[in-house]
Amino acid sequence: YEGVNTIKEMGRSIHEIPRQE
Amino acid sequence: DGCIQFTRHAGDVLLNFNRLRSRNILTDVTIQIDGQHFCAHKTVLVACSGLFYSIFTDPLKSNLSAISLDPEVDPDGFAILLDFMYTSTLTLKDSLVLVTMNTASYLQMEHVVDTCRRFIKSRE
Repeated sequence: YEGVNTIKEMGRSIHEIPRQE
Repeated sequence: DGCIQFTRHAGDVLLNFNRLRSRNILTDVTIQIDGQHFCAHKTVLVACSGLFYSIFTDPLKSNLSAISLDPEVDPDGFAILLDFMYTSTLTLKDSLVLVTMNTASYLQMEHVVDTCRRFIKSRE
């Protein structure tokens, strides 16, 4: 995908599983 | 047309896998070495180690939920490499780097072996 109108999102991409419930 | 590339996605996914491991969620195999037990996910082991790739892609062994490794394998070295698989960070303690390299060789993790070898050379 490099180069073809790629927008780089530096933030978190998915939820974070907690260390414990 | 274009796309959005989430640059930290791989790290976020791996961190979640490590959280699952630490909470024993969906872990599907126990690796036994010299009386020590390590719970893990077969998919992560297969993705990182040539040895586990050959074990778990063998139809006769893919359903095993416990694997005993050769007692020659050092549990401390294995623990360092298992953490590496789940964090991309390889702990290098002078006292354990040779053990780590030998264990990586046993697990068929050649890139780690090469890195350990270069590290040892740089310390000589």
